[in-house]
Amino acid sequence: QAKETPHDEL
Amino acid sequence: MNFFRLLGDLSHLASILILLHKIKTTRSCRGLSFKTQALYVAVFITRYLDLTYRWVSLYNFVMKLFFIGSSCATLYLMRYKYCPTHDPSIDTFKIEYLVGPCAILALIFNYKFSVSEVLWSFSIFLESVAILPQLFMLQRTGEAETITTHYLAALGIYRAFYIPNWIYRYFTEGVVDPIAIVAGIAQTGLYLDFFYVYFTKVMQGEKFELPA
Repeated sequence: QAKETPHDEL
Repeated sequence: MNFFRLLGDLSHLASILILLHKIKTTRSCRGLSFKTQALYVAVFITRYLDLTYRWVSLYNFVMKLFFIGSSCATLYLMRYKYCPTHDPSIDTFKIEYLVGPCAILALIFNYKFSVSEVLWSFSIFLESVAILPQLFMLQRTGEAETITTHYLAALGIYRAFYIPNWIYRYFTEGVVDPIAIVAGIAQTGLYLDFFYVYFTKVMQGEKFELPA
């Protein structure tokens, strides 16, 4: 199952 | 943070510095697509809205500010300071064909149907195709200044470095970001023709020229 995407990339 | 992502970010940073250097030293934005640069402003602003409400790290914060600031500065330089050197008659790609489909894709493919998440998806999709007006222009003129090709190469390589980063993150952290991965692979794919000419000609000291 997918983790919540943290959007920690640029 | 891992080695590949750092290399990617540094490459991205380098591309912008090369771009600004080109504009400043040649006092011209000849050969650059204003439309592509405008799309990057849209990409950075829609993606980095989270600057205002989420703290990731100092690195992340500074880079985001730099990308928004430098893309706006580039647009300013092209629009006002070196405006006469920009030739709109060859920068004719219709960006509606990019923005519209990206907006639709973002509404369909997103991690959560919220304003910030849809805008984030939109920025990822838009970034993957934002270079098209520039490549289209290059195709039309058939040649480019060497410094401009260095800019494009650094910009293209940046997303390519993210691909091993995603593979690495999958194995070490179990993180998978399918939207970014698919768009990132597509984005890198758009550069393949350019890379071919860049590595076989420009890196050998020849001028960037497309076969007629």
